[in-house]
Amino acid sequence: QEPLTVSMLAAAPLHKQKQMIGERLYPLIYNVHTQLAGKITGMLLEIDNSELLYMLESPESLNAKVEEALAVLIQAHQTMEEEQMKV
Amino acid sequence: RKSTLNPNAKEFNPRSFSQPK
Repeated sequence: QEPLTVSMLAAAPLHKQKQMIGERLYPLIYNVHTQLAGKITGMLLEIDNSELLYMLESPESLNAKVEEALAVLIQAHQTMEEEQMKV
Repeated sequence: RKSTLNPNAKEFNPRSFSQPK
């Protein structure tokens, strides 16, 4: 599969650009975090497209971002659990 | 440092991704 380029994205309407990047990100994340791939991909897609394109080409920065997203998800889940315990 | 990632982001639904067999 040829790498996703800026010109390919620029040719697409804005709302389609996130879907296009997501289709590339998802399989990479699925390999590492199968159950959370959809959630993590959704979180990363809020990052601006230029940084996302860079991450698609550099696995270590993608992995770092994925681990950050995972940590945020776990933190949010723990906070929610604590809130529920307080009630 | 605080992460800028949003845990409530909308989940992404892949269209073209086929689950590996």
